[in-house]
Amino acid sequence: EKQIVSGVTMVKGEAKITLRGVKDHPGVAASVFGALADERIIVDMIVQNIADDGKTTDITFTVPDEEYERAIKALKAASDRFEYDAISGSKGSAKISVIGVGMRSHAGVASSMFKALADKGINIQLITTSEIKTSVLIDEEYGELAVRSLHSFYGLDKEEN
Amino acid sequence: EKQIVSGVTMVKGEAKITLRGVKDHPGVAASVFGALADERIIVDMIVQNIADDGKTTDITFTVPDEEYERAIKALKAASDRFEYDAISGSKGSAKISVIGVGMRSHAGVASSMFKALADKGINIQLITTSEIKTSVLIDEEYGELAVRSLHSFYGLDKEEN
Ligand SMILES: C[C@@H](O)[C@H](N)C(=O)O
Ligand SMILES: C[C@@H](O)[C@H](N)C(=O)O
Repeated sequence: EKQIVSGVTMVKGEAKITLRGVKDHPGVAASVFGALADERIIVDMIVQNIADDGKTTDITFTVPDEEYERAIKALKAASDRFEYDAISGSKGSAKISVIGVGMRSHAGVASSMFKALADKGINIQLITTSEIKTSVLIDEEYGELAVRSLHSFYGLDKEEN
Repeated sequence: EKQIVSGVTMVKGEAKITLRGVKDHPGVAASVFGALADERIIVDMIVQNIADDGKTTDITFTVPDEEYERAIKALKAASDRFEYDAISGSKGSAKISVIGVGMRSHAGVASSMFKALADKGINIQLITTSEIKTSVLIDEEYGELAVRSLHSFYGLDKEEN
């Protein structure tokens, strides 16, 4: 899978915000992001997993660190539009992405990315993928180490690339 | 945001598999996808949200319907490599993606996609995003309706596109 990966990127200063226990009904996600759009909040990653009990699930999204307080305020102000159990979050994460055509068909690329981070003791907080990119959220203090480890694992740091 | 969206795609026949209660330690995600890579299982979407209690979280991934049984078997055979509380899943989902440059900065694009689906009573099972694409998993029987609704919402069905 080394030849499949063409690049590694990092975005630091990402804040993560999680809405715990939203109802798994049509319209809930629209209300949450509608409230953020009304305040013109810049949203980067959005992750929602399958509801465990078929009734409620959690929605996480990331914003630039400097939008964190405004985003939390926008959600709290809109709590009449959707129900949730709690809001949690923090600043200071980094999004690390591995890019490569053909990622989708290779569980090997994802597992090697996760292994290269695990070997450095880096914990993966969040995962999201598309056909050509796998992104994870980690503590930003591990950002440079993560990028270096992935570059060297995928042989991207060689001169004759 | 209508001019930002350039296309809507659908992939039917996706099976979703969720590992409930995996440990939130470095190395766990690598073991899970390492076990799938060993069996050369084709993985499409991968979604993991922030651990609620800092201890455990759930990991969901999708495979083509015809790989579902093999993927479940590979996970069960590898249960000595990682702990989990339960495995759940089902076949017959569709991945619906909205594509557009500049998505990242617009909570409006995401909320409008979610609203167009909500208006048809379509429940969103899973969400994952990248900078240029927002993807959701829905019940595949709503697939054509979802694509038609999104095409018409974003004005992509007009001749003079
Ligand atoms: C949780 C949320 O995604 C809900 N299922 C919806 O469709 O809006
Ligand atoms: C849950 C899993 O992602 C774990 N945090 C890891 O780093 O592997």
